[in-house]
Amino acid sequence: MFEARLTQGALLKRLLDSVKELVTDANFDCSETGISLQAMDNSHVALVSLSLRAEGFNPYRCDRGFSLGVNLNSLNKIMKCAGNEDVITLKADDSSADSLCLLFENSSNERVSEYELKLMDIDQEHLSIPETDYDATVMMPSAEFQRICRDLMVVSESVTIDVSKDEIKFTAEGELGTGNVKLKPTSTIDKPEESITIELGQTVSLQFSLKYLSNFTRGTPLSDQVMLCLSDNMPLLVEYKMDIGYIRYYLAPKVGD
Amino acid sequence: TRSQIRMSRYFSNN
Repeated sequence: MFEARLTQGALLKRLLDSVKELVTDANFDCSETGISLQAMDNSHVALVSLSLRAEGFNPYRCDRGFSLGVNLNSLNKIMKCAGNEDVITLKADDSSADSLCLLFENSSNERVSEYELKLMDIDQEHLSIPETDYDATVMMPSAEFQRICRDLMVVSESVTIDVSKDEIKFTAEGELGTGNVKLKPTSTIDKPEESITIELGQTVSLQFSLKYLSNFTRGTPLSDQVMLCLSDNMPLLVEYKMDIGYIRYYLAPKVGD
Repeated sequence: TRSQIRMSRYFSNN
């Protein structure tokens, strides 16, 4: 038996919103420790990894590990039937899970709705992602990162990210001209959500597709801050941390000529 | 033009 009840149901809506543009089908891997998801986009150059700890649910019950194969478009349609303040419970039979039960309860418990989502077999590649010491780790307001991606898309479909000890610079070059945004580290003790920090082992300069990066910024509502981790010749890591876990996006850099 | 390499070239298969 699998059961996971999330008091803050709106979080599940936001999470789905942050994944569904990148991936259409995905396995939710359920275990004693929580729920995780790893999936790549069609071209296999971007990867999303989601982790939700069991402690974030009340209650959480999972007797043995199993996977829920879900079409995210279908799940999204059903999730639209949940109110923003609803408590959401996910239920499935772990021995023969061919459907996922979703229970939406309003705060006064007067209205309960129940939906069953048909599950599917999804045969997906699963990559092992090692813990990495990145050359550069940047924390910045998530809304700022979203704005930079949106603004620079006016100029080009690619952005070069340069990180040095005292600034992170985003540069775009296109047919109409060029644009860049530079941010310096700031620490605002009274407003930590607005601070920018740079941890640097060595300077990095990497180019990425803005289409993917702006897709990743769908995670913005999940966290005030975003973490960007860069190393030469490695995929960029974009992480949004939540109380209950995290969502991590990886993107292969543009290489060659 | 510059292009992206598939993720499986960076991370190994489980």
